[in-house]
Amino acid sequence: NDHAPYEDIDFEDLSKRLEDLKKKT
Amino acid sequence: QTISSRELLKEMSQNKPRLFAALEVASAAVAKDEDGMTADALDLYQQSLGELILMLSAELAGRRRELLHAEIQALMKRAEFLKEQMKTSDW
Repeated sequence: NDHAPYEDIDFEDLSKRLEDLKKKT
Repeated sequence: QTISSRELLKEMSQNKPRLFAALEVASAAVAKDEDGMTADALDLYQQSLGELILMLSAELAGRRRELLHAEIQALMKRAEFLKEQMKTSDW
């Protein structure tokens, strides 16, 4: 089962960035 | 002929209507962005990114997951840049 390093995705970070994006300025 | 990674992803998502639809929204966001319609673009970026992140979490390891991850990061960067621009502009 090959698991490349790039497959380690930080979903928490992505979700946080999306939430930040949604926040009204 | 070069093909954008988003177009390639769409080709690879023919059997995944939800992913395909989210990529279409992402394309629409980029088009609005390039037309200078920032508010519309940001709204579409948010919609597509929310959906794409969900799709990514369910995607199995492989080429499509790799491309999807890269695409999300690129879209996120564009959206964050756009938001910064809107913050600093007068309107």
